[in-house]
Amino acid sequence: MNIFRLTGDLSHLAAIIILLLKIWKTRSCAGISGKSQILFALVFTSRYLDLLTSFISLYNTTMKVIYIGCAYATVYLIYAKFKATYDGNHDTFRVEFLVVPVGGLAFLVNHDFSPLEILWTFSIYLESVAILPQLFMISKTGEAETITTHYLFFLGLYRALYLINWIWRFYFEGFFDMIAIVAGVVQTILYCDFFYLYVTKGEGRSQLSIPT
Amino acid sequence: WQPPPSHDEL
Repeated sequence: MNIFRLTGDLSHLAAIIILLLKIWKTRSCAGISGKSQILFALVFTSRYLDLLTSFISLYNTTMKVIYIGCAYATVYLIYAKFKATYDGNHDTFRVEFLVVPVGGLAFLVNHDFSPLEILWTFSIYLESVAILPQLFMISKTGEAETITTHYLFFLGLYRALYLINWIWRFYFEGFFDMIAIVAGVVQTILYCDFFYLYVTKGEGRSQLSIPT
Repeated sequence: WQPPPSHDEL
């Protein structure tokens, strides 16, 4: 464990908690893409099945349980409890165009053709594009609540910190996972446009307006 | 391919 990976995990946890609290406190999921949240729940489910097979550390297990719990709680709040506030008309990204190619790629490019490893690879590839429905929804509505932009900022920051963690681990431990690194670079690149807007236009505005 | 790394990261 190094400081970049730890702050990355905490940034990820912060994003997940910010979103969950935003929906719970405002009793509304306006502006939130339920599709992205379903994809994240799928990412955590397919990646953390090793909870049942191997124990790495208390930290590792605790965080995985929290991530999975919060992901499903968020999906529940969006599609059940606060369903009336879900903006389905703007959450129209065709997720099958993400899941099918990612599923196929996981079968073709992986470290080991075993069920758990293919599911892990699927989750890595899917996570890199899972935010697209959310970014697409924001580009359609042309705006995002400030709290939603903070959620996206921490979510994008987490994988950027992981990239530094992988540089650190390669240099000090010789650890190198091409699949995670390539997917992590793609994932972080997808946030660049948002990062630019967040930094340049985030200050003092109630809404982040994105030119559509 | 190198052997599957033990995925110790989240």
